[in-house]
Amino acid sequence: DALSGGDLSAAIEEVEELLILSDMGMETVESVVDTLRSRTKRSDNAVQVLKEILVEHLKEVETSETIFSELPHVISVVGVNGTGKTTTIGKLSKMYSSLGKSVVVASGDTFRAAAVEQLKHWCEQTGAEFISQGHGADAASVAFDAVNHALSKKKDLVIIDTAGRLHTRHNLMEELKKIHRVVARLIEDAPHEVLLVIDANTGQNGLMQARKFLDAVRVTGIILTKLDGTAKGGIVFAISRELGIPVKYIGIGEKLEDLRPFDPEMFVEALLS
Amino acid sequence: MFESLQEKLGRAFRILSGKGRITEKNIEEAVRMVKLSLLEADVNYKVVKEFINRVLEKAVGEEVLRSFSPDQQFIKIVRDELISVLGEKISRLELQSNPSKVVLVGLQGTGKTTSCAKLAYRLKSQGKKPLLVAADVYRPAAIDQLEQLGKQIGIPVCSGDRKNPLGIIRQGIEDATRNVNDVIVFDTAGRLHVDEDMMSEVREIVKIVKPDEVLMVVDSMMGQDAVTSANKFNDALELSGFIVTKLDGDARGGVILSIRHVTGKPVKFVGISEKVDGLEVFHPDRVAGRILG
Ligand SMILES: Nc1nc2c(ncn2[C@@H]2O[C@H](COP(=O)(O)OP(=O)(O)OP(=O)(O)O)[C@@H](O)[C@H]2O)c(=O)[nH]1
Ligand SMILES: Nc1nc2c(ncn2[C@@H]2O[C@H](COP(=O)(O)OP(=O)(O)OP(=O)(O)O)[C@@H](O)[C@H]2O)c(=O)[nH]1
Ligand SMILES: [Mg+2]
Ligand SMILES: [Mg+2]
Repeated sequence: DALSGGDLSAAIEEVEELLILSDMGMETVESVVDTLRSRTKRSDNAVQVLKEILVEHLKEVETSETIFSELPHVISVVGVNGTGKTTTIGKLSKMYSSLGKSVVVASGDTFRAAAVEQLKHWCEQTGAEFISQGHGADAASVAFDAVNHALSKKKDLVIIDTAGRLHTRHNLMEELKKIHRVVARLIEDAPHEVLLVIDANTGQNGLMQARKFLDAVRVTGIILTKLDGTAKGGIVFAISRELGIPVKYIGIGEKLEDLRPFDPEMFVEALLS
Repeated sequence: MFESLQEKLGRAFRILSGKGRITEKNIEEAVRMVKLSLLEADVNYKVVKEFINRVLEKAVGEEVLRSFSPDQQFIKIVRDELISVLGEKISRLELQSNPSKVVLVGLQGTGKTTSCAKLAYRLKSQGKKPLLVAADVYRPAAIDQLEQLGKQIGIPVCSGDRKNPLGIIRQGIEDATRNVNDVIVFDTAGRLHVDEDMMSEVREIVKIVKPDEVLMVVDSMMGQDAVTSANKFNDALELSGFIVTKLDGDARGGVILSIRHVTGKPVKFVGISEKVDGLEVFHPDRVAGRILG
């Protein structure tokens, strides 16, 4: 019986190791491997079947292109420290500007040293309008300012930068909720998108981050950064499996053009290479 | 179910030994549980395999099978082995020369700039006269970031012409000599271990500085791939140790076991908050408990 043949089980063991090394997490790996075993008849097509299983997984939570349901469209960018939020906002503002949208950026990290200067630099490069109240201001007040400005000046898009925060800090998670509440006072459905930025190097804690941020605010998508390194970002499988949050974009470098819409097939190809 | 590994193992041994004496099969089950727990904690897969083999050898050698409390003896073997790999005694900074020089390196966003300020603050509170050198010319406002932190803690920051990293570090060494600083802490740009140009730049920086310490700053929530970058940085620069950051989060921190195991270099400090006083000396036993979960 081919399924109990040495070749297939050796192939499956190799697959298991590859998936674990990609940060997919034991539970998710076991479920994928079980599916693989039940669908693969010979070891020579195991990789192809695996690709199909993984792509299916990601397509289950895939969402369509972002449409601005009303103007301004408001995006809030959140996540733990150092994942690439500020840089990604630079990239998003470039992407939307080149699509002809008028972009307003809210300098919502009023805490970290030189966070305002860092974001200001990106806005100068992309031509996005930069709204800031300086270091030490109230983050919710800056977000309110930016959305208010966009409303009165009929701008297309507001992107809110927020300070990196560990999901274990209750008061910081409460501050994030407050930023969103304040913005919703101006536009009921805002923020229309809440993008959680996750570093592709992150291990199983990435799942905990997603759970906690989702508990606090309505996370609508993930941006997976630093995929130009050697980490595979397999944690997104565990996140989409358990929480149903789709990956919207990937970061593949430190420059403004280094952002791509998420492509499940390409992502799985890279993961298995 | 928030059961600690110790409780899980205890339960497994009791259930399995309920029918009489402990068997080889019980040990296999215990090993499987430890393996799962370490993988959940982000310890690298290959490191887990090697670690488990060492534990098995010890378990056989110490005749856990014949012990009165096999679960406790087994977990003790695991814990002791973990602590011995993590580093038995707390490792300190080796500052031999005058001025002594410490260079911080690592991947993007791990906490290098913040850790430079924390280290300088710690050295100042120990009576030293540190100088900070801002050699990251790539990230927007990176130099501003270190300058602002330096101002907060009353420590001077050298930024040279703000354009050329090698020029900046040479300026820093000159300034330190002129102002009689006894220790210099150098911040460098985040870089990928697969970026040839940036790796050759950091090799050049280390060659010019001839530092007493080259510390790689690693994020405690990193997963399986951490060993790749740790190995590459260690091969390129001969690291003297690590700083592991963001331990105030709830990542289990298995990356610490991995990087320690594959490079043999000690973890010298851990970052436990975003503030300048958020740096602690590495305690292997505390981290062991955290990794085991
Ligand atoms: N290689 C690579 N580096 C990235 C990517 N995205 C961001 N970075 C780098 O990661 C580092 C941190 O980026 P930031 O944008 O400051 O991250 P952040 O989440 O805003 O950080 P905090 O606000 O401090 O929490 C910077 O050095 C960026 O250049 C990416 O896709 N690839
Ligand atoms: N909670 C917590 N945050 C930390 C710690 N260390 C650094 N951070 C935060 O992590 C983020 C990144 O820190 P940086 O010092 O800018 O990191 P970096 O390695 O210099 O980043 P690049 O220069 O872009 O590579 C910032 O938001 C810091 O405040 C820590 O120990 N705990
Ligand atoms: Mg930021
Ligand atoms: Mg830095």
